[in-house]
Amino acid sequence: HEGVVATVKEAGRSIHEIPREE
Amino acid sequence: EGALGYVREFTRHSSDVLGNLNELRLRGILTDVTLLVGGQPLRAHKAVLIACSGFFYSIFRGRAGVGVDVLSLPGGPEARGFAPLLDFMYTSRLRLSPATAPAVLAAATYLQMEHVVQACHRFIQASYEP
Repeated sequence: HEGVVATVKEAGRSIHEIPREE
Repeated sequence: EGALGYVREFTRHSSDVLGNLNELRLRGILTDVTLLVGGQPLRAHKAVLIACSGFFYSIFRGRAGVGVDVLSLPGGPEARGFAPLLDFMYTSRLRLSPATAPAVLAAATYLQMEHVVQACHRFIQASYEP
């Protein structure tokens, strides 16, 4: 698997948050 | 050894992307089609519509779909079922009540959203049970 040894879960946000409409 | 590594799976990525797409919709950013439902305009992204609905897939998939800027959907009593479906596409949450479920069912049938159709049927059936 091309050197991949583990899958690590990231529970936090993955991308920036678009500001909510006011 | 240096080639060994990890896959980091961001478990909430799909919902983060969907949440941002919904905010773009609400702010009218990069929306590329207006759905006219009973004269009421609903702005949306074709890419989201085509990903969620067999009807929109058949409308937008070809080159002809690029030029479609405004699309009229059926009005009448069923019209109020479309807005909850659009919200569902962008949030994964389907708001149903005994009063709205028949309209949402009709709209979902029209838009060829089979899984939502089934969910509406289950909801309506359960609401009849004591």
